[in-house]
Amino acid sequence: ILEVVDLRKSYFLGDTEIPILKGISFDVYDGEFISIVGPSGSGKSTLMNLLGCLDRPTSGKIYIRNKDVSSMNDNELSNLRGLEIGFIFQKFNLIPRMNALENVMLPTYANKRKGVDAKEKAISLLKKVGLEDRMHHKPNELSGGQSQRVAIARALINEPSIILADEPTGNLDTKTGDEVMELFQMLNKNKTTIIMITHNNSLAKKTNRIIRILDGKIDVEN
Amino acid sequence: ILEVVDLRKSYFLGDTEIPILKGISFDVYDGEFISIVGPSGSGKSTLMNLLGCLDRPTSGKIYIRNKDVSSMNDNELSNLRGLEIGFIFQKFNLIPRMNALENVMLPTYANKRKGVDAKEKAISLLKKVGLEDRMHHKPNELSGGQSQRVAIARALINEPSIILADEPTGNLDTKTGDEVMELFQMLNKNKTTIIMITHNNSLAKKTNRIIRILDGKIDVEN
Ligand SMILES: Nc1ncnc2c1ncn2[C@@H]1O[C@H](COP(=O)(O)OP(=O)(O)OP(=O)(O)O)[C@@H](O)[C@H]1O
Ligand SMILES: Nc1ncnc2c1ncn2[C@@H]1O[C@H](COP(=O)(O)OP(=O)(O)OP(=O)(O)O)[C@@H](O)[C@H]1O
Ligand SMILES: [Mg+2]
Ligand SMILES: [Mg+2]
Repeated sequence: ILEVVDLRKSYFLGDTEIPILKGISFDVYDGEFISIVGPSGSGKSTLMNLLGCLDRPTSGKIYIRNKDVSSMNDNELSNLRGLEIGFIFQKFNLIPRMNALENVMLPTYANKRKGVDAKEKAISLLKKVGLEDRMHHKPNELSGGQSQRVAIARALINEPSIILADEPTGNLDTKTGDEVMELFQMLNKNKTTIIMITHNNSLAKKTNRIIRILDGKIDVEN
Repeated sequence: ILEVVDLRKSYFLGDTEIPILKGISFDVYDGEFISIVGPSGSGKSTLMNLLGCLDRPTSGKIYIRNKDVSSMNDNELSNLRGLEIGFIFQKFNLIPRMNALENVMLPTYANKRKGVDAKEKAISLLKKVGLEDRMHHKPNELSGGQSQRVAIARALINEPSIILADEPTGNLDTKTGDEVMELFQMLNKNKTTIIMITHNNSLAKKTNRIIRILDGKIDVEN
């Protein structure tokens, strides 16, 4: 479902080039649940942003369902980001002036699955992540782990076929983190492809495959 | 060094009272390294903000070195927050327009240890957390775990006698997290009292004592 070919990404501070991804290639098959692991600063979030079409590579190719992402038109990209891919950000990226329910419903304004009642679905997702009694709290009225769970619910509202989760349990206790993992495993059973960055080795071991990033390159694929 | 007596904290949304801390009492002795654990949303960060004098309790008392925090004057509070206590926030709270080095030096502008060269100490701390080559990056040019490490270095610059660390390793891989833990253990050997909120049970086990918060109350102290 996803093919990455010799992906490279550098940042440029002034005219200094800082290479972050130095030639990454791998495939992800439909319905897989894979983990991306590696040291802090190794390039995992950078890779995720490219897969989610939120950023462009310096060079290299990304194919989603055999279509070259760099040759997609605006409509196709908007459909991809809004409906096909659900993105859970490492820093959550919640809207401060909206409450949890409004934040979860936000992706449905631009793109909506036919026949899905956005508000009902949002409430059901917030219940699933244990936030039933925090629905009307704004982000600054939520704990770190509660904000993280709002970000998770928001990524799922349009029933995406691909979930990109950047460290989705970093602020959660073990029990709550396991509940999120169970939710992911249930979605994966229903054919959702999941790519999860995690620092939690015990969670990574529960996935189909682990891709290790080391200093901007793939270290081990097993 | 720290005494908490029947601490209560509620938030008020409109005129609905939401009790968060429901009567917490415990002591922390000079030079201890204690962990605070508990489910997401149980009140740990709320408790930490009260200990760090960044917020006021609804009722109850906090004594630091036998002095009632609520009866301190502005000078004493400023000295406490600026020099005695080092706070590592769950959300980092870095200044976006300043780079890592400037962020780490920030606490020295209002309060400074005599005879400490702020810039030298900041550089040394950034090296200790592995950010030697990221000193001039701003927060949006840093990875999640790198930002977390800048927040750690910043909390240490004034050589506080009490460190309050709210989930300091949530965005770090195991190896980098262990390095941060070693830094804490070294400071603790040198008589620094450390109170650390963590979701990582293996790190909590390395500390002197674990205080578990459950639904706003102390569950187990062992
Ligand atoms: N300003 C606020 N108004 C209303 N409720 C709030 C406010 N701030 C926090 N809360 C609530 O207080 C409770 C405790 O929050 P706190 O941040 O202390 O939890 P925590 O134990 O640190 O959780 P986590 O492990 O997820 O970081 C949460 O249920 C949260 O929704
Ligand atoms: N805008 C930018 N300009 C310069 N360097 C950047 C920028 N954004 C990120 N970086 C650098 O890119 C590298 C990789 O960042 P990335 O966020 O992908 O790491 P990561 O593997 O997700 O780390 P973590 O586990 O800490 O979240 C880091 O060394 C970071 O300093
Ligand atoms: Mg990251
Ligand atoms: Mg917290």
